[in-house]
Amino acid sequence: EYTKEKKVGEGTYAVVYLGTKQSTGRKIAIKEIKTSEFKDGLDMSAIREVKYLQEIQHVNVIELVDIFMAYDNLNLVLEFLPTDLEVIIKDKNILFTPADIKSWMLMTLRGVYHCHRNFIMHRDLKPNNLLLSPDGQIKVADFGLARAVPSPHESLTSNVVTRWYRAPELLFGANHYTSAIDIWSVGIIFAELMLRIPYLPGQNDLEQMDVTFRALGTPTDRDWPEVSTFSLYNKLQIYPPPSRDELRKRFIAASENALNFMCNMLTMNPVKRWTAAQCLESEYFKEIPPPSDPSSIK
Amino acid sequence: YRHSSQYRFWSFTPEQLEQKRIDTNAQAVVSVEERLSAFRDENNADLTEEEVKTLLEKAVPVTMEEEVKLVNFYAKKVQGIAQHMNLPTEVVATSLTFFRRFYLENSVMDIDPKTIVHTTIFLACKSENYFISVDSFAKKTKSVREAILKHEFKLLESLKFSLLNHHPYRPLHGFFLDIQNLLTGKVDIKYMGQIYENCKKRITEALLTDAIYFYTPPQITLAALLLEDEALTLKYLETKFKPKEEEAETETEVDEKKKNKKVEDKDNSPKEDKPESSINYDVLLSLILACKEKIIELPSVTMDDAKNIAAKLYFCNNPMKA
Amino acid sequence: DLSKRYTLAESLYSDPFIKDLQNRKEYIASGFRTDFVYDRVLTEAFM
Repeated sequence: EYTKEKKVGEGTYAVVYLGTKQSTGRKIAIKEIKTSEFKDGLDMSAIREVKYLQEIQHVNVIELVDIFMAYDNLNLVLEFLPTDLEVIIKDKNILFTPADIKSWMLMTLRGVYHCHRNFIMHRDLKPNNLLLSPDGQIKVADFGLARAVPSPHESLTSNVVTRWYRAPELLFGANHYTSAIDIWSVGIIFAELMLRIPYLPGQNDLEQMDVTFRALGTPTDRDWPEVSTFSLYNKLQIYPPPSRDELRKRFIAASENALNFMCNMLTMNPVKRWTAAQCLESEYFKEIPPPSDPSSIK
Repeated sequence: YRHSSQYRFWSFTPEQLEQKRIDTNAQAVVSVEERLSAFRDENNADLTEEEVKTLLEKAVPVTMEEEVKLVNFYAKKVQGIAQHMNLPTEVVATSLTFFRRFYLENSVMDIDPKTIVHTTIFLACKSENYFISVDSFAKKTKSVREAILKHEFKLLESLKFSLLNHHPYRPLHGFFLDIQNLLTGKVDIKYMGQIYENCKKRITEALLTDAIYFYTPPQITLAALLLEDEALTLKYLETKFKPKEEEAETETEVDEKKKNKKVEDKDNSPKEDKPESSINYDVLLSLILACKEKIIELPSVTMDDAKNIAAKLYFCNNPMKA
Repeated sequence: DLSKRYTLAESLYSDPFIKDLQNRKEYIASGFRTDFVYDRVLTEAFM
């Protein structure tokens, strides 16, 4: 039923091919999971991809078309998505407008909201995991680090999310975090779309904290109760939060609502950080320009 | 829930479930019969009449009913081993669910239950983010890594790659809260705590019954609650789901409502613009009563039963031994 | 669709297990939210 025509990528635990679904001629991507690599049987990332993509059907989440075994390899058949936001941000020949950014943010947040209302945390949101379909739809992809929202007393590893998009609670080593970590990542992606360069590019985990707090201010117990109880807190350089003016200068193209939108996603205290629903209902999406029609974005 | 793989792939009517088991058994019987008659043909010359007679008696496929018994016997073992390993409640439940689903798609004549017990627990641990390396898992279960990993792919495939399970434990927590909300001031918290623990045990037992295929997790939870305290549960269900009669409200009820309303406003909890649920009280109650009947008939398979069936299974796969 | 199939009435809940967690420093610092916990279990109850 499926052909593997061209190898387009290779990761630690999978090789990705382009192919065709014979019965419909539909272009697909096949993620062939290497089984020999993982000494403990099936790879955890593969199990997570399978587990969560099976449960999610949403226009802004990558579709798992089929799964099959072949020659002792697990193959995930996924919808074909030719490009991603990282490519678009980096390619300076591609011009995009604030309306385009608004459209991408809307679709991303709809996909993230759908995960969260199914109590699934993605835990690796970044531009190259936001793929684009031929008709311009953003699709949240790569659920290899996803997990269900745990039972309240469960302890979670803080070593998740690609460093530049990692929320402050994770940088501090928190083990009882919530889906708020995904919203922080979306906030950083928004900043990057406006700047067209990574917003908080730390070279290592410690520097990531410094870069983050230098840009957005070091949190204190006043605005984030008990933040000083994190063991890493004492080593911190204390920076003041940026003034509104400084933010305006940094994000000159951003409207007041866009700045509010970003600041609420990048609120240090995860308890006060906006949820996906609050983001979707924000003034940013109600003011002009309206989000571009995805299929019209070049 | 209707979008979940649990509903799409693993919910059946009793008739569908019966048919599925019949088909799975029939398929295996065909291949076992072929193997056995081939065996008899190959060895025809060497077999005495007595031996042929014994073969025809002992080396025969197990029936669907016997399969169900053996699977239930081993399901209880899976639960026991997982509990003995002190795995979290949800992981134990997932292990058990994986094991039972596996034998809806496979016959015990294809894969002996003994060989899949550890694999289901191991995969459940991984799937529920309770990762244990295969070597430490092997040590804990006195098994070997090859045996644990051997059928992992087959298990995942038989599960139709559906790993996310909704168990009735979280709904129990939800109803524990909602009962406090609906019956404010009428329930004693300490007592509710006791009910909660008892219901957890009933749910753990219910996972061994076919109720998990016929009813949704919350329905199983409500059935367990009904068994624990019928009066409280009926009061809750009526308050929650029974259409309000037109009867004139007594003075106290009006005050009660106002107080609740004030409390809710203080709570500024989101006002739902739709009725809380379009659930039909009578239908729901009949479902829960039927589910209650289902979860109290726990499958009990004696060791002797299991041994006899296991012997039959052994001989039909090893006719020379017979 | 933001409408819920239940009413979240946190002030009416007596849940010693959750109350204990929400007062622990590492939970507060991590961003633990009781409304998220209640939302989860109530959704599972009314799905």
